[in-house]
Amino acid sequence: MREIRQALLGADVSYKVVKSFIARVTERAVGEGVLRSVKPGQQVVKIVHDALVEMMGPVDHAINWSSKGPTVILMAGLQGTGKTTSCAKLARFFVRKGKRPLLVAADVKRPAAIEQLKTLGRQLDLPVYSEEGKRPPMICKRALKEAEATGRDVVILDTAGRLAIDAGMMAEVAAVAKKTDPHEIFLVCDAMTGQDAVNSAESFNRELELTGVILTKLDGDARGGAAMSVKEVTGKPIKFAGIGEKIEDFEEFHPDRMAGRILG
Amino acid sequence: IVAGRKVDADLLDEIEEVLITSDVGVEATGNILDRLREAYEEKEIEDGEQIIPHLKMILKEMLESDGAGIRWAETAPTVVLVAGVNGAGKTTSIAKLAYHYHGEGKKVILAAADTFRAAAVEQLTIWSERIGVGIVKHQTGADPAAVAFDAVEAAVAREADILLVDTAGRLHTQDNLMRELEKVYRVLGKKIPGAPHEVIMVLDATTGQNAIQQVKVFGKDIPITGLFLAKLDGSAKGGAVIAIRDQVDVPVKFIGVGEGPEDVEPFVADDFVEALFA
Ligand SMILES: Nc1nc2c(ncn2[C@@H]2O[C@H](COP(=O)(O)OP(=O)(O)OP(=O)(O)O)[C@@H](O)[C@H]2O)c(=O)[nH]1
Ligand SMILES: Nc1nc2c(ncn2[C@@H]2O[C@H](COP(=O)(O)OP(=O)(O)OP(=O)(O)O)[C@@H](O)[C@H]2O)c(=O)[nH]1
Ligand SMILES: [Mg+2]
Ligand SMILES: [Mg+2]
Repeated sequence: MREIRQALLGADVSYKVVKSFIARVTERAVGEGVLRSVKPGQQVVKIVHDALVEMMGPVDHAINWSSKGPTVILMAGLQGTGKTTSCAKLARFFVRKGKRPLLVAADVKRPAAIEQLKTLGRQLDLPVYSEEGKRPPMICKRALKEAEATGRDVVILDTAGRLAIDAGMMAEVAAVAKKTDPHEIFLVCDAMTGQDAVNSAESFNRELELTGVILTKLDGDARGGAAMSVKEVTGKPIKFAGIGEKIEDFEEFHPDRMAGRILG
Repeated sequence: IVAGRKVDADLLDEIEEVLITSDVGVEATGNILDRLREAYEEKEIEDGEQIIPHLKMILKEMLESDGAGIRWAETAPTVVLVAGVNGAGKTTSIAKLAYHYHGEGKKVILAAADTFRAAAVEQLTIWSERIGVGIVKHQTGADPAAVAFDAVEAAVAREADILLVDTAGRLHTQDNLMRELEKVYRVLGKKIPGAPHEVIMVLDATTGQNAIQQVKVFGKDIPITGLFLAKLDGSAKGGAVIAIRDQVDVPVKFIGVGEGPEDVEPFVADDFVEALFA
């Protein structure tokens, strides 16, 4: 069990998540009499793998589509995790399902953030809503009006990266959610995130009613233990994975593949 | 972790937890705990009161280096190449260095050699305008090495003191992009022998143990002379730099502590280690 613990910590799974997970699988192994058997090794690995798959799953890429008016998707997360890029990826994903998305450039802070989303919108031939010099909550509220007026049935709100410990910025994104009542609120999380994943996930989940997680940069070689931490502390499904920089590098998340990757 | 306790397994477990949760990682933490056990056996530590100061001393030693700050070239311009994985904070970190050296009266030029990402050139251009420094750029889609080449020519012609070269984010697992970075590096050296005089790799303080791999693999292709640890104003401790120093001899030169141009500080090992235990 020590080896499993070291493997999980080596994969960047949060310390407290590893602790409770090891306790659970030890209990299960004891309960199944595995640890008293002649060769517990293989059976322990199987119990751990199955428990991990169970924990990372179930498979869930459902979107809570609106029954009336546009479906609103809010994208939130720490700085540089891939939110803006993922907005474009999600938009393309929806276009392929026959939807007509509107992208909303509600990051008024980062230099050229609006331009970045507009460029991605042009690549997809999709409209991008933006305003100069206004605050994100009202920009997003007016964007919904614009969507209704122009027959757009999905609205994807790109927001500025923010620290979970920045009370003002967390209040701002909560205000965006309040003004737009999103059908989906995604935490966009970088797969190479370390121990801090629990802290930021907990805060974002507290301030926003997260409905899911998008895990980005999975095309790298980070083991991705942050996925386990985020899933465990929020209880919210990881719905999508970013697997590259191009707009088409996006897929539904596979819990079983992630379990194998984390275990190494 | 409290003074006046005996050095036992429980105390070492608590120390392990502090190190692991700070992203020091399994391997480096194991090495550090071994050194603590050794110190206890050799009577350098005799009770719990001495263990934390001894631990801090070990960590500070691991992080010490002889040079924070940019090492200036013998003749201007000093060329600084900035690299790192996607979203680490390269472009913003360059803006901070530009603001700092511009404020010191140095002539600064920026090179927008991220010709790939949407609005990357626009982002750096806005910074150059806000700070009041020159920028060399081509259109998106241009060859980054061509931008680097032109930038060095301009830096020489305009008698700049420092040239900061921004590059596209790339994962070390992308061979073609690592080749591209290598090419930018070589082109800089062709124009000015000895350039780039500094190769700064930007690391995101929220990154876990993959940071070790990033530094090692980037470092295989280009000689990294310093690390810029960004986003240390968050709740992440950035302890991965300890794991890195445990394996590679690359100093942390700067830390990023916010999103504004003034949010950069020289790395001070003492302060960093104290913050781990705060
Ligand atoms: N390799 C790889 N790169 C990605 C992925 N997703 C995003 N990126 C890159 O990561 C970097 C940051 O992406 P952005 O979309 O600008 O991130 P962001 O969260 O909007 O950043 P802020 O708005 O500053 O917080 C860019 O270089 C993207 O191209 C992914 O799945 N794989
Ligand atoms: N809080 C905080 N945010 C930072 C810091 N450094 C950079 N950022 C933010 O991190 C995000 C990404 O920064 P960039 O400078 O675009 O990162 P990059 O490495 O150039 O990204 P790519 O070029 O896409 O690979 C932006 O939102 C920055 O404002 C820092 O020290 N603290
Ligand atoms: Mg963004
Ligand atoms: Mg950049």
